[in-house]
Amino acid sequence: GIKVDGHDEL
Amino acid sequence: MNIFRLIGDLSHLAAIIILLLKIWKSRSCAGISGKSQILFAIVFTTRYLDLLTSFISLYNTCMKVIYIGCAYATVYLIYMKFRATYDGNHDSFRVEFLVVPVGGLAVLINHDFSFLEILWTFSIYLESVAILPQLFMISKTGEAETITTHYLFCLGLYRALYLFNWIWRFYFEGFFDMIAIVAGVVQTVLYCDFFYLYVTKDGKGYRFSI
Repeated sequence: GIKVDGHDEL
Repeated sequence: MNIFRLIGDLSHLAAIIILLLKIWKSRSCAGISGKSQILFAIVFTTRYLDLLTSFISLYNTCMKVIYIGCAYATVYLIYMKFRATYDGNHDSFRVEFLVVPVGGLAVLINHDFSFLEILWTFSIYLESVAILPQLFMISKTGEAETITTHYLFCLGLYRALYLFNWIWRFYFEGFFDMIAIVAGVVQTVLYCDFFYLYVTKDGKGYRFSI
């Protein structure tokens, strides 16, 4: 799944 | 963080620095699409606004700041410092044909209908096609300098490595982000023709068509 609170990838 | 992701990030960083150094050392931005560089500056700006709202890691913050800084430095060199060498006549791709549809798509298809998330989605979609003005310019003039091909190779390699990163993360972390994956596949596919030429021509400066 995907969590939307912040993206750790650049 | 896995090895594909790390090497991907470093490859991305290498591409950005190669381009900056190429322009700086040769005092010229001939053969470089200013439009693609503006698009990349927009990509980084809209994606990394979360610098202001959330801290992920020192690595994450440093890389974001470096990417943004280098992107604007590159745009500055092309449009200000070495403007006389900018080949605007050949940089004739109509970027509104990219930005407008991509903006619409970001509003329609996103993970969350919030300001920052839509801008993040916009940046992901825009990055996937941001290199098109550069590829268009090369196909129009039919040539690219060796150093420019190294730049493009590193830039394409970065997104290809991210695909392996996402496969890794899916298997070992159960993580997947469909928006990033689909856009990443599109972005990588755009480089395939170039990859083929780069490898078969041994990365030498050459005339070619796309």
